Amino acid sequence: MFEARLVQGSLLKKVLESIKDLVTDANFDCSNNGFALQAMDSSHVSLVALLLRSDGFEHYRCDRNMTMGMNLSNMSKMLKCAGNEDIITMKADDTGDVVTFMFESPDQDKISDFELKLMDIDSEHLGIPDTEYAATVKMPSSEFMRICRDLSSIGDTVTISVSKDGVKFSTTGDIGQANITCRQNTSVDKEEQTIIELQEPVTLTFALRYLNSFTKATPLAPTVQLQMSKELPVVVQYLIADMGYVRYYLAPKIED
Amino acid sequence: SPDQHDITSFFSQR
Repeated sequence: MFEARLVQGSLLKKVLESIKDLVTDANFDCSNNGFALQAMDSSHVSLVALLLRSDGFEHYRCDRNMTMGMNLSNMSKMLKCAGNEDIITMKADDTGDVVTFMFESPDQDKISDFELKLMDIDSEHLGIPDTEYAATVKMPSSEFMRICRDLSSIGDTVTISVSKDGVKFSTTGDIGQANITCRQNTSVDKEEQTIIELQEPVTLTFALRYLNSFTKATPLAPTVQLQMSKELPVVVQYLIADMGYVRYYLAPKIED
Repeated sequence: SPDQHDITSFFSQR
């Protein structure tokens, strides 16, 4: 059987909010390593990879590897019924066709269980190699969210250029154009820093619609990491403290 | 859309 208890249940609620707009149905892979997911959006332009490591749960048991197919919108409906302070436990039998979410209030005076029907989902699993990227940018996740939101009111795509001077986000639309440059800044608190690690300057263009969707993960982490190489998907990573990560991969636009 | 790469073209099928 599979059983995973998370005292900070709000984390699971936030994880789901970070992926449900991008992906409709997804297979969760349960193993001794943890609770993981890899899924693409319906247009196959982006991919999300999630890992919640087993040692991040207060209790974790997985007798054999299992795949649990879920409709993320329905899973979200159930997790929204958990209070932000609730402890959440997920349970499933090896042969079962349901997963149970149990919510316990912090005072243990309210216990709820919600049973979600599992589904068979045909999904491709892609092998993602470890790559050395030409540029890595770490910046406040709220700042990245703000930039993506602001630029999407001007244009549909953003060109991200990383150089030793900083990271520049540019867009063009019918009403005009916009450029936002964030310079490396290590003189402030760690969570407010912008740090650029550069092997070589890189410029890529992406659809803002997807980047905006990725920023739904902002509540999970104070900083976001962008990794870019020429003609490769950008990796947008949010680290979940002591547990794992949500990583998004977005294919670049084809240059004219 | 046609001006957009398919993400699967960058990664190997497992």
